[in-house]
Amino acid sequence: GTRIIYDRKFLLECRSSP
Amino acid sequence: SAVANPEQYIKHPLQNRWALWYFKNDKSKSWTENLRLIAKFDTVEDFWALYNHIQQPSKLGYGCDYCLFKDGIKPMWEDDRNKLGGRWLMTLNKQQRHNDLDRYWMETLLCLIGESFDEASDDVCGAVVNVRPKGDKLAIWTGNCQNRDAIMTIGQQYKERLNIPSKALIGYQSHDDTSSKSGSTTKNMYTV
Repeated sequence: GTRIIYDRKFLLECRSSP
Repeated sequence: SAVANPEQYIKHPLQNRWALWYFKNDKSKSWTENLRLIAKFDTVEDFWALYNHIQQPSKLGYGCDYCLFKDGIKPMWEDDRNKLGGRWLMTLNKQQRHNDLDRYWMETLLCLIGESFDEASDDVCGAVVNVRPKGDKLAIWTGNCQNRDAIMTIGQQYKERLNIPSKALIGYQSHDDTSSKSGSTTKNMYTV
């Protein structure tokens, strides 16, 4: 199956999103 | 009229559900009594809500640990998913508590929840940070110490993510060797 991968840049952007 | 953008309200699912545990060393209680589940999460947003809410490792007292493990795996050697496994271990010096510990721990968490090790991510059981007077420790636990390829992939990627210089080696030790050791050092099965 497919694996849900997030790179660090995306994860860090999610931290500051509303 | 505005069109709702799903990016703004749909949480981003993670590959795995994760459980964050906290260990506080209270000598009047047993080891398992000192281990507490803080929360579970399975989205990027819920991870940050938790992370932003709790103390950084450098603010914890001596003898305390955080453990992040896949849901269903207890953060102990005895768990069926851990007992054949081992850990990539990073031992920090005292100065690194101020310089590196919190950054390394966050990077470790991001590696896990983001599935940074591709297929080798299936071998990951969790990660542990130990806050200790002699020097703090960080580790990524994997499920089978014989899975050399997956373990090497994880070790190499982890070292790269933490920006550890290539000449500084980190070692992988089986839980079996760690639990049965007689001295203060455990032999490394693998190094990167």
